[in-house]
Amino acid sequence: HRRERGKKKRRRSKKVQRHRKAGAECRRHPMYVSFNEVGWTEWIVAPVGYQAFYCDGKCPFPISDYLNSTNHAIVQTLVNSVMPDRIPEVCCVPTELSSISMLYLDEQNKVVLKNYQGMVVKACGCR
Amino acid sequence: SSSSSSTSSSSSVSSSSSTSSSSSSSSSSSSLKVTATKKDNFPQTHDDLFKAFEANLLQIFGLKNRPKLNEKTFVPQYMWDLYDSHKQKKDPSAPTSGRGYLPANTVRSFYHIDPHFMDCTEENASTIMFNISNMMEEEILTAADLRIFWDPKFYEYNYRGAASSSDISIDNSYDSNYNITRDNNNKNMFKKLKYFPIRIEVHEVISPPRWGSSSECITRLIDTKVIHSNSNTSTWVVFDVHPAVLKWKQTPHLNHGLHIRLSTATKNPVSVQPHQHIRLKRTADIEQNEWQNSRPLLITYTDDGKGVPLKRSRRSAR
Repeated sequence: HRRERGKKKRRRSKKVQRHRKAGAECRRHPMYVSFNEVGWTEWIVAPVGYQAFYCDGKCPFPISDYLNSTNHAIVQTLVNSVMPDRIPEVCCVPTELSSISMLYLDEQNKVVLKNYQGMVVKACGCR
Repeated sequence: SSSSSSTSSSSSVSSSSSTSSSSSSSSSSSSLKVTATKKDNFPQTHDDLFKAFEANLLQIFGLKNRPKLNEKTFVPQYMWDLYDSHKQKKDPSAPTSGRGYLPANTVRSFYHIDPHFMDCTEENASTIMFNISNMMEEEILTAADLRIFWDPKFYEYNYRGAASSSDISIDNSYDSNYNITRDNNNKNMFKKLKYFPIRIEVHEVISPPRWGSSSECITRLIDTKVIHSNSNTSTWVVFDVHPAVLKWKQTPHLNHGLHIRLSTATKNPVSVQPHQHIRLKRTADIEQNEWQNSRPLLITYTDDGKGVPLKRSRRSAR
């Protein structure tokens, strides 16, 4: 019975380790940009803020498929594993961005609705 | 910063060479100055960083400075609806007229202003102007809509009031289907009057009348719509005014406004206060909020070549 308990404990600890390791991998993190905090809601009517997200984490070899790595990123990772002092690791960067619509007042107090591209991170990857 | 640093380094070199005798000392002093100028370019404090960030963001927005608002600006309900439709990623064409437009990523709204010239004196007509000077030159105008509010309740109310006062005669020269005799009672009169089709014509003012002269307005018909007042729901009537707005954008001094003319579809003049059911001018009994949500509105669709277009998707075929 004790042996079985010990085995279960080891399995759990391995699972936790895996999760922690996965947490350090490149992924999307929340980053809320509040226009209210900087006093821009006087002229930005809507939204009062938006979730922009950011990318952070490591890109260890082998790079997972969901990280949208390029062939070059794989090669760079390989070379980095051989010569870590000379070649840096690949970067965790946004690979897919989406736009937001903003309703604001211009210099003549006219109401404008505009679509801005590349404002929200949709996916992160190793590039 | 590299170009500025290089120029500053060259100037510092020349100045230092003139003052100091040894070349080594001059080079060392120049390098020090270069590093100093480079550091100056970077934001030093949190405020500097914030200002630099704000300047970048305003540049993205196409603004030079943070807009200084003098008064409380009213945001039209139509713009809210449009914003909500884009936010929820629904069909952006829903609250618009449904005509096929070229892609655009900017939508601007304009309230009308009173014309600076003498109004085209004409019965059942009104002249309104729009200041579109905030539209950027590099933006391509893809569409422009004039939205006019139609309120059937007001229409009915005015006819009811007019009939009860019995001081306004009904013109017998109307279409035979709608002929009303004085012997009819008021109820029948309302029923028949309610279904009068009204034609709204939007003209571009080419040449306004001059002050103190009896010259007439020279106008050009842009769009026309016929309203059948058999529905009880108030609605917005949308007119395509793209040619006029495009002309004003290219040549602002030719902006003399729009002339809106009302008539019956039978080419006879409207007899009883036609301005009351079409909201072109503010009446004394209308609240500020109600007027802001029912006054004429010019909507322009422009594209600056950046970003995802706010295009109107077409309805799928059955």
